[in-house]
Parts: sequence; C-alpha cells; structure tokens
Amino acid sequence: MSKLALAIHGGAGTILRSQMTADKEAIYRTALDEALEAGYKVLRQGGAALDAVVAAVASLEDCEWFNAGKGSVFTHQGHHEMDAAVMDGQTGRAGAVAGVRQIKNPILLAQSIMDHSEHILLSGEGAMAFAREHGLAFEDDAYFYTPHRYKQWQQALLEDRTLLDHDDRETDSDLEEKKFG
Amino acid sequence: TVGAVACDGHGHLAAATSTGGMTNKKYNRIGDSPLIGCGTYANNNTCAVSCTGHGEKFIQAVAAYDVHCLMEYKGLGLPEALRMVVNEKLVRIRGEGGIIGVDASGNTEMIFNSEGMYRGRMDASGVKEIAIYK
Repeated sequence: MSKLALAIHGGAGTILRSQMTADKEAIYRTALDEALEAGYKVLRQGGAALDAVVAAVASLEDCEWFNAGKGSVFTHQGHHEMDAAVMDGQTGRAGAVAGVRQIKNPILLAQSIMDHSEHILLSGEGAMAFAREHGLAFEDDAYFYTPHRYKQWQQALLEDRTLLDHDDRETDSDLEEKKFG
Repeated sequence: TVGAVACDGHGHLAAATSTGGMTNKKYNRIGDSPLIGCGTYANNNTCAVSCTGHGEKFIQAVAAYDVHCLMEYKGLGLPEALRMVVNEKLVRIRGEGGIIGVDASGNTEMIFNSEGMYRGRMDASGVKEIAIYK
C-alpha cells in the first residue's frame, strides 16, 4: 500500500557554521516549508505525484536563496543559465530544458516540453522559443540579480574558479578547496 | 540545485530537479540536472530520485538510473541502493553531493556525502521534517 509522500532538497555543498546565522537559517527553513506545503497540498487534494514535484520545485525556484530560478548563480559571462527536468514514473515520460535564460520557472518549461512536444530535452534559444510559443513566464535580468550571487561571481572571477552550490566562502584559500576547473 | 520526489495516492512516482548550475561556468556547460537518468529519474516499479552536487560526477556515474537499476535488477531496497551510489560509487570518483528518493511504498530517503545540505520531507503518517545539515 502506497502512502502519500514528498521529499525535497535545496541543494548540497558547503554551509560554513560561521556564516549560517539564525536569521539566514530561518529564511531557508521557511522556504523549505513553503515548498513542502506547496507540493504536499497537491497530494492531499488527490493530485498526481508529477504535479506535486513540479509545484514544490517551482516554489524553490522562486526563492533567491537556492540555486535555481530566481536564485540562480552567475555564469562567467554574467548571465544566468538554468537547467531543469521532470519525469513521470507511471508512464516513463520526461521533459527537460538546458541552458535557458530569463525563464521564471524552468521546471514549468520542462513539464511543458514533456506535455506539448515530441522531444525530451530542449536547450538554449530553441527552448526559449518553445517557451514563448507556449506562454511560459519570462523575467528580465534584474529579477535574477541578487547581491550575494553577484559577490560570489566576482570572487570566482578573481580566482578563475567555478563553484558548487551554496559555496559562500570568501577567501582565496577557502575557494581553493572548491575549485572544479 | 533544488529537487523533489513524490508518491501519490495511486502509488505513482515522480521526480523533478532544477538548477542554476555552477558559479562562473563557461562554454554553456550543463550538469546532470536536465539529463534524464543522471540527475533525475522515476519509475513506478522502483523509485523516483533527484540528485544534487557536482554534476560531472553524477553524469559519469549515471547516478539516478543506477539507483533504479540496483533496485530493479539487484533487488535492493531504496536505502541500500542510495547508499551504494552515493557513499560508494560517487565517493570512488570523488563525486560530492547527494540524492533524495521515494520508493513505490511511499518511503522517502535522503543521503548526502557533502558537508552541507538542505532538505525536507512530509508524508501521510504525519512526518514533517525540515533540516539543514552542516
């Protein structure tokens, strides 16, 4: 007998104890709680697992403190390139998108690709054209700008490093531990 | 990276993952998140999983599909399959990160080999957990 269940993650990486303040932790907890509630509400009302995971992820995409959607990190060129995927365990259907910019909720685009195309993975400009044709919401670059991501990007540029999620380290020696060049 | 897995009232499973990638990435690099079988996978017979971490390693490991395969072909339960992929296979190739999963009975599991993680889960038995691991 199956039971309703939902699990979410907001990424992995390094959270330095010294940098996790009570205020910041409260923000993360609230965002995680909102995502859980958004997804579980779908299940509680008899909705499909597919819609539940999309609702939960869309909620996390709307929070600037997670690396997805609004909170996406900067690329080397100073843009925000986002990827997303969704898969239905009942049918095996899947939809995915890679390297898109200015899409408010990439997970909704992934679901739309699954539902309204013969394809599984669309990327870049083509994926964005598909999003326009199917009425997905776009945001300008200012929506995706956050001071903490900008600071991370500037530090990474200085060190010529790429950084994994949530890496808030600020010194050269700290960054050295996280390079993936 | 963010993600979710779920089991609904009909026992159907689903997984979703979304990411902004890596800070300062070049060359239109993409990681595992949009690659079905690497960062995201769902099959009603076994599990739904969503991955987070160093994407190149999850691609190398075909991590998400590997969890499914260990359950389907080797008969492992979700916790053991996740442990093998995250704590053995990924560790061998220095793959940092984790996977959340749900099985066909609605049991959720979360396993990470990185220093920090954000997670939450909720189910019909009344469990509601939000945790930030450091």
